[in-house]
Amino acid sequence: SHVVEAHDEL
Amino acid sequence: MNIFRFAGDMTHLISILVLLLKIYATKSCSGISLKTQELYALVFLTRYLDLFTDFISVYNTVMKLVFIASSLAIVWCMRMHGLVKRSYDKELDTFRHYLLVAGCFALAVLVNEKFTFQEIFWAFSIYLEAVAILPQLVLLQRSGNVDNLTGQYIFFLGAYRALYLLNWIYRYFTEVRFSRWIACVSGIVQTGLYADFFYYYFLSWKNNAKLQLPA
Repeated sequence: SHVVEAHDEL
Repeated sequence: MNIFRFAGDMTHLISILVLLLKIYATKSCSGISLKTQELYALVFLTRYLDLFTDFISVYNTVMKLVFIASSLAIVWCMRMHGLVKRSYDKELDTFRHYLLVAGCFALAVLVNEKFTFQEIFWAFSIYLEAVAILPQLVLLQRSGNVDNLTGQYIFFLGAYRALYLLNWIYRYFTEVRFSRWIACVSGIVQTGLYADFFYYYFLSWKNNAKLQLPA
C-alpha cells in the first residue's frame, strides 16, 4: 500500500 | 535538503526573530494580530506531533522546537505580559479565526494523505497555515499605517512559503517518488494571499515611502 513516509519538511 | 528549502526555513526563522525583536525592542505588539499568532502556535503544535516519534535530523528537531517555543512565547507575551498586552489592538483584531480552525479541520478529515490521527492533524496544520495570515492582513488594512518591523515580519513570513514552492518544484524534478500535493496546493494558496501585500510592500520600497495598505 502507499506508505506515507515521515514528513521530512518543517 | 536543498537550498530552496534551507533558504525557506531561514527566512521563516528571520520572520519570527523580527517579530520577537519588534515586541522586545518596542515593548509593543500594536499592529500584530494575536489571532494569527494563536493560529501559528496551533499549526506548529499539530504539525509536529511526530516530534518524538520520527527523528529526521538534529536540524529538523531543533527547528521544530524553536518554532513551537517561539510561537507559544509570542502568544504568552501578547496575552500575559502587562506592558505588551496593553498595546494589543483588541478592538481591531476581530477576525473570527475559530471558523478557520473548524473549516480546516473539516477539510483535513476529508482530504488527507492517510486517515490516521497524525496525518489528519498534519493536513489540518497545512491548511491552517495557508489561511493563518488572514487575521493579520485584515488587522493591517484596518490599522492603516504599518511600522517597519511589522511590515518586514509579514514580508519574510510570506517569502518563506514562496521559497518552499521552489523547493517542491526542485524535489519534483530530482526525486523519483516525490508527491506532496497537499502541501504544494496549500502553499500556492498561502503565497497567493500575500500577493497584494507584496505589491504594496514593493511599492513602498520602490518609492521609499511608508507601507500603506488601501483601507
